[in-house]
Formats: sequence, structure tokens, C-alpha cells
Amino acid sequence: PHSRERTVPEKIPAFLVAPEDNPHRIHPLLRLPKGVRRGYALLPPLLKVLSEQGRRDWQGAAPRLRPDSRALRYMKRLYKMSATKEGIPKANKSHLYNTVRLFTPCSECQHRHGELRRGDLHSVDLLFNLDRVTALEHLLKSVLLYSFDTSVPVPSPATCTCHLSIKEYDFSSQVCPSASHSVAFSLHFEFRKRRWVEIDVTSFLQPLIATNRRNIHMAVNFTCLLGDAQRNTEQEGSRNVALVPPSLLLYLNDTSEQAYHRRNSLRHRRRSPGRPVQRDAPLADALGTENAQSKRASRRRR
Amino acid sequence: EQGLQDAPAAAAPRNLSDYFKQFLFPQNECELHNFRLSFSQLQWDKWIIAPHRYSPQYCKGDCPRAAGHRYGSPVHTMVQNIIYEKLDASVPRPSCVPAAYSPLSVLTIEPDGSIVYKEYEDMIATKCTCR
Repeated sequence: PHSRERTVPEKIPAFLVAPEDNPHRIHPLLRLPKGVRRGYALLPPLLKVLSEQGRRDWQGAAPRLRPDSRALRYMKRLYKMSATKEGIPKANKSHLYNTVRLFTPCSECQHRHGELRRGDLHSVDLLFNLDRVTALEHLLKSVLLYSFDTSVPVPSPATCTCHLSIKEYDFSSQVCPSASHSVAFSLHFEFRKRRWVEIDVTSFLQPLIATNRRNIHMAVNFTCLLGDAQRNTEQEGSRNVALVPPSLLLYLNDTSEQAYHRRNSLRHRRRSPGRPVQRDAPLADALGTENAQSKRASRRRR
Repeated sequence: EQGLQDAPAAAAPRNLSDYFKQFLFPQNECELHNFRLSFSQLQWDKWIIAPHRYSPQYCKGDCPRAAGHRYGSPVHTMVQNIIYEKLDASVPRPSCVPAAYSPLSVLTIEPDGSIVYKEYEDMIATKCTCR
């Protein structure tokens, strides 16, 4: 179906779900010693809920697909920039998103990759399946993420033009997909310094994602003129740049209860100087702590 | 006072504040305890990429009678303590529970191979109270 009612997430944070394929087989960790096997009821409530949740959520789910290694490297880098070593969201980050999803294009429609190596324009059909985006995750920004195969030496700088068009499947008239709307823009950058190029396509995809569109089908034509654009002729300059099909990055604001809402914490911190000191700061010398914080703030300002 | 005249002279307490402390603040007082787990122990590292380790912490200990002063507990907590001591011992004493939390950022692989970074609320206990 074109768009389907998104499922509202369960109370349990999704990442706590145990991937049980076989609903009757208890997760190895949850298995009790032989003598107590029948005592399933003895399991701590949380573990019981997880295995129940795991069974319900993963009923007949296909084995988990391994993500693209480049995409994984990018997201690990994003994680390091956003969270401390202990995994706590960095306080100095003022972004409003609390969720970032990275989708790699579905494989079946990357048939045109064979032609990429011929050195002509880099155009590819991309189909992104956005089923994992929940109803409470609202789009803030969407980016096409290109990574360059840095093993291939490429002279720099480069001027790239990108032509993007969304393919609409008009099921009623059985006509082949027509490009409903498209946009073109160019970018100029130094290859040496970049391994990624992020192309902001928010305004382009916003109408689709806002209407709970589950599948986005787009054609992307990405051509780079290498070296000094003025001296190169069109054909000679536009050599193939070793590009990998782009991933789609969605910056989202999850308004569900389980998600961390940065705005609350910012408002809370702004109110704290005036906030009456809690009587229950048994160990911390509340006044001392407040002084320490204001000293640190003034030092930083200086 | 009647009891005191007959009883043998108890050893004078070193100082009165230590003497009275035993009544106000129990030995095993309600406080935050460290607990560090790694997701591989739970075999969740198959889909949780980061963090590798996580310290949820936990609250444990007895609640003093004057919970209001030390833990900012509501009046109800003291009333429940009085009910337990004076009226009905089947009514449980106030429990030592978390009062504040920190969020946690998690990087996971979804079943369809996509990757999600999400910040979850209330994942790490940072303060305890009696309720």
C-alpha cells in the first residue's frame, strides 16, 4: 500500500527487544538452570516482558540484515559526536533531534550500477523503504549521504551537479513512473578533505515523508567536473567519480514518552538558578554546587 | 525516666550526636549503588552497536523515619511509616527508589538493516528517594 497507518511504538524502548525468531524458544540468556526450568514465572518481570515483547515483535521476522559498513562508520562517528563515553547525550549539543535514521537503498533497484564504471554520468534509481519510521517521529531534516571511494585517487577540487527527481507510481493509470517533481543544484568541494558529501533534500522530501509515505523512489543524477571546471570540456571533465549509492539520513524528533526531549532539559536548566534549592540534597552542598556552576560559566565566558 | 534510675549506668555514649544518629539514619541507608553491565552479557550486542557498556545504577537501602529531611520525600512517606509502626505492620515501609534519571544515547541496527541513533529518557538512575 502507498501509505499505511504507522504503528505507535510499544512502551518498551525498541532497542530492548530480544530478536527471538522462534517464539517458543526462550532467549539463551533467559534460560533458567535445569532444576528451575518450569519456574518461568520466577523470571524478573523485566526479562519476562522482554521475552514476551521479543516474541510478539519478532513473530516470523526475517533474520536481521547487516548494514553497509560505510553507513555504519558514519553513524558511529555521529554517535561519538553526540554522546559521551558513557552514552549520555552531550549537554552542549543544541540540536532538537533525538533520533537519526540511516536507510540504504533497497538492493533490487540498484540494477543500473553496472553502467557506473563506464565513466559516464552517475545516475541511479533509488528506492528507500521507511517502514521503521514511527508515527511519533517527526522529520526535521533529510540528507542524501554520498561517500567517496577514497582508494581511487581523484584530482581535486571538483564541482558536482546533482539532479534529483522523485518517481511517482500512479497505480490508477498503470503508466510507467513519472517524475512528479525534481530539483537540480551544484556543489563545490575538495575531494581530499571529504569522504562524505551530505546533500540536504529536506524541502524536497518533506511533502512525502509528512504524508507517512512508506516507500520513496527517486532518480539521482550526480555528475562531477573534476579539476579546473573552466579549462575542462564537458565530456573530458565529467569523469566517473567512484561513488557509492547514497544513503538517506533522516533527522527526527521523537515525541514519544520513552524518547529524551532536549528542549525540556534546556528549559529545566535555564530555570535552575532561580529554582529553590531542593531540601533533599543530603550530601551535595547545594549552595556550593550552584556557586561552582556559576563560576565555571563565567570562566567560560571570559 | 522511671526505668533509668534502676538500670545499671550504661556506658556514656562518646557523644550525643552519634548516639542519636542510630535513630535517625539507619546503617544500611537508602542510597545509589553502582551497577555496570555490558550488552554482550545480555546478548543484545547483536543489534546494539553503541554503547558497549551501560551503568543503569540502582537504589537500595532502608528508609529513615525522617525521610522528608534527607530525601525530599512527600509527607505521605512519613505517614506510611507511621502507619507501619503504629497501626498496621502489613502496610509496607517506604521503599528506596530512584528519584532522578539521566538519558542514554543508543545506536542500533534495525531488522531491515537500517541504522538508528536514538536518545532514550530515564535510562540511568542518578538520585534516590524514599517513597
